[in-house]
Amino acid sequence: SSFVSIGNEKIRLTFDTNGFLSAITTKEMTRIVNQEFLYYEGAIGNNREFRNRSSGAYIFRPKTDNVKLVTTGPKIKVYRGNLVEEVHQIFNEWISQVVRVYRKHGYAEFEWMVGPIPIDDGVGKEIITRFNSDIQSEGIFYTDSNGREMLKRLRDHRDTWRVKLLEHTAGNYYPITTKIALEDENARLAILTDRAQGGSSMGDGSLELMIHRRLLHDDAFGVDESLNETAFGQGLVARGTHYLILGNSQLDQSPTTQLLERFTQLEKLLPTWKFFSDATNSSYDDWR
Amino acid sequence: LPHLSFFRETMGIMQHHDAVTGTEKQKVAYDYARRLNVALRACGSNTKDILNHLTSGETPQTGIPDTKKHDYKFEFKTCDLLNISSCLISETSDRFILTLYNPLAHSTFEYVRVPVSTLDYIVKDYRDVTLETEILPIPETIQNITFRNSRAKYELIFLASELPPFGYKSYYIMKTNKHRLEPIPDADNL
Repeated sequence: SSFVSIGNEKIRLTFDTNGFLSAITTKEMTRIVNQEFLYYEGAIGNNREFRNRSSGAYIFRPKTDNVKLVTTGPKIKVYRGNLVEEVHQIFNEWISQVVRVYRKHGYAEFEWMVGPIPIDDGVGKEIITRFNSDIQSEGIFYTDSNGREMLKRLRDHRDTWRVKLLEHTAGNYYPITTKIALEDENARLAILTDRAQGGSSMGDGSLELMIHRRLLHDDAFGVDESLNETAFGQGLVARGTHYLILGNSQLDQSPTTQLLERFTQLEKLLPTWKFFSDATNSSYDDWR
Repeated sequence: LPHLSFFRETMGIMQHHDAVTGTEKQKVAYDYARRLNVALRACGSNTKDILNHLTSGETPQTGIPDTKKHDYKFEFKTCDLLNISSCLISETSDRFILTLYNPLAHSTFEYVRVPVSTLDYIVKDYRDVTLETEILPIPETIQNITFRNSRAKYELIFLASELPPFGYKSYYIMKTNKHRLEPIPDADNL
């Protein structure tokens, strides 16, 4: 009875008693999907050795492959209206999110806000959002190249040589310009981004995207500065949106999911230009 | 043309690999931001002129005035801080116009979110139709951002539909005296 859900007739998101997303229902299916914020600790290296450099502006190099939890239970508030239903989540003092579904949209929006990332403990942090689902993707996921062709990726694999990854996490990260997706025989899950990010699928059914980083050491590739941006004396705050689309997979010969992804991609990357005009001196009739 | 050229040159600089990936030095990052800001403001005057031509009934290409031509000129300003739910015009004006230009080659619709300081607004389109609206609070985590200097506590949401391809639509938004209730979250919040 404590489960909370928001949505419309096309898509419905359910949140568990801890305040986390737990399932998504579409017209065709219900799938277990959860989402959480995690972080990798940036490696501190010895920049004189090529194989032991710090994580920095050029390279993502976590100290270990283990991710750290941000919180075990976000505080949530649910707002419902005629046009949109929203869940406002507060994960901690520096991570919050609004999850929303508009009445006519077949996808969900995740508007995250991260920062200023605390560094009082002297540890650089690289924050990710991770979506875990029960889709049996078997190590395969898809990332785009400049918003055009989707490229097939297989975890711990390179197409043209036999690879042995010494850095399991970083070695599986790929540039995501606008989309990352995975699927099995029945279902397909895609996340669209509003900006280029790094991303991966570190487990079957799982998609993750790096949304903010604050690091304390230079990686010795040339910039000669640590990636530790500040404004007004504090670390930067980043705000952005992910769009989640769940539907039938292409293996199911149904193009509907990818059509929705493509149209949503266009509308989000080329949104309307907004112009504001003060109309204090113009009545509605004058303006008309 | 000088405005457009400045923007073109800036976009040329933005294609340097350090600008694309963010591996530039911090002071260079500041300079990129400054250039983009100047370029956007410069081209803002171009878009303002074009939109004033279009809305006055004059065809910009031919300059032939329409019989319905009028003399109203509007500012058509962009709000750079919409990404932190802040816009000086919408949060301080009792009446303002929002113009949406659709850059897509197909008709589209969009749920528009406008930052406002109070609850009581109505939105009308050009056919004198009052649109359905919703007001939701801007999360406190955003309102409390240190450098966010904004009166906006809410976002006014409405559906802008049938936006024509490569075309625009305007909406008249005004405060009313009708009292609207504060948005209340569900009772089953955790």
